[in-house]
Amino acid sequence: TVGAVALDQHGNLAAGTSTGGMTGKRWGRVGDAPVIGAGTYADNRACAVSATGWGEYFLRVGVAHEICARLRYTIPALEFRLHPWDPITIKNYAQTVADEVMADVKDLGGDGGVILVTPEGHAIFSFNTSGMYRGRATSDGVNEVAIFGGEEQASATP
Amino acid sequence: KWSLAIHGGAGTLNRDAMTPERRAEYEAALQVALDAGAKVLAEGGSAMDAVKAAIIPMEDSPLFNAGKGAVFTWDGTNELDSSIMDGRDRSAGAVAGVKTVKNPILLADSVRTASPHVMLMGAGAEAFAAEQGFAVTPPEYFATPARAEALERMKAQQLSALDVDHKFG
Repeated sequence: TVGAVALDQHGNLAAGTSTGGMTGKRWGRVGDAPVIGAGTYADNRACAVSATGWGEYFLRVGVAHEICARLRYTIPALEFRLHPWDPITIKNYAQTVADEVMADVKDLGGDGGVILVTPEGHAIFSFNTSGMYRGRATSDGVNEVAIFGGEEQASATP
Repeated sequence: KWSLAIHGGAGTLNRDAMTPERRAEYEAALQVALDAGAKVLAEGGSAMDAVKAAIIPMEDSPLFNAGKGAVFTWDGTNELDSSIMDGRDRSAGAVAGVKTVKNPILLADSVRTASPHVMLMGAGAEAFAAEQGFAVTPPEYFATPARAEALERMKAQQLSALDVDHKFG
């Protein structure tokens, strides 16, 4: 699976995901990537998300929309737009939301991760598999590679 | 101000298979994708165009499980799924089970812009693609030896689709 999320100079967000699915899949199985809300979501009021991983769990959690919904409702409630937080704090809050939703996926037994970009331009990674080293982000003057810090897996897949 | 993030899948890392050389291949391919999207944004292009620009090189690379290099189904075919969404108006398009479209992300975007629907699947999606002028790509284009071997290994070990080693996403 591959994906991208972007914020442009006009303040607009977009998300896309593309996949070949799962080796040996049958019965017309469809995973998370093409399901809007589960693996892909973009809303200028919240964020843009692209997911990858064991799609059945992303469908059950509604990962991409869940992250956007939490950010859309919580951040205005915290009035950060009226009284802007320190940018690091905003980034940390978005990271916490992404991590919480991915923890929900892990609790159900699913592996995978998400990338997201906020309207403020923060690029967030939250993965629970070792494939995370393949996540990258860039913006004006910033180019970072996210590295997964552990070897644990939620699922029993090899 | 602009920002872009990409991923190349979250599959399980197989330490034996992921040599430093192979890792360098993946990182180089990711950089190509990142640069393609970043160029669009740096020049003032839209987030939607940047997302497509970043995903197309990964769909075209045999390294990733999307487009060329997609994994095989149980029946030995390559079925592609893709979706895209615009944060401006929450317009969205998606396709599932497509077998003959080189860049499914572009077809997903056509579903978004040229149909009243959000998600099309299988033969219907391919008929829509033909109407939209997408070239028919032969199945051989998507097949790669590594993915074929993964399917054979899975069948030989009598694993289920959920057991197979999908280390490259």
